[in-house]
Amino acid sequence: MTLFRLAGDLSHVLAILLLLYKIWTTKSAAGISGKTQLMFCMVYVTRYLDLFTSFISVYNSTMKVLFISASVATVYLIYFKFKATYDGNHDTFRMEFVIVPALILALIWNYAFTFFEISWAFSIFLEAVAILPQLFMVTKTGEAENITSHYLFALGSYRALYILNWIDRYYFEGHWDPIAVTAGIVQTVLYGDFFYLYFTRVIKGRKLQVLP
Amino acid sequence: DTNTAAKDEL
Repeated sequence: MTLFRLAGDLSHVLAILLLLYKIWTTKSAAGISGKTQLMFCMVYVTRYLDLFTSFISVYNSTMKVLFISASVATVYLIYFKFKATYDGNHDTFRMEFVIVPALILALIWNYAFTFFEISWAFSIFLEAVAILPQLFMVTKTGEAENITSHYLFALGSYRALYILNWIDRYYFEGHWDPIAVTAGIVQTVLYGDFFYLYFTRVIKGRKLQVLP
Repeated sequence: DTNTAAKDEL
């Protein structure tokens, strides 16, 4: 495992825990897109179907269980426990606009036309765009709380670090996974505007505000 | 090849 990959995974874990911490301590899901979290939950479940069929390492299995359980917990907190605080009226992105194309693409572009491989490819494609409802919500409300900004930064960094890992693996191992790399680049590019605002505003101690 | 066998990445 490359250092970039490890840093990426840790950044991913940090993002998930930051979000849970924010919702739990403030007892509020305000400013968080339930739709993005629901889609991330779908991403983990459809990707880690191999959890019980192919063992890779303790690290691998632990992370998979962590991602699925933390994601289910996040969705539960948003839609059940702190439902009253969830800004459903600002979370207006239509999920079918990304779920349907991800599914169609997975049926066309996969490594084998089997249930597991199509489910895996769907998961990779959906992950690339699952953040859109959240970014749309930040744009719509015009701002994000600092901890939400840190969450988005950690989440965006995760796939950006994976890109460095893929470059490293291509050079040193000759390993290359075209589906993951393509989706990973799209995913990272979507965070472009956000990264810019994060560095120019949040790092300088200001709140993240989107200009009208 | 390795793509369908074991996906070591998360």
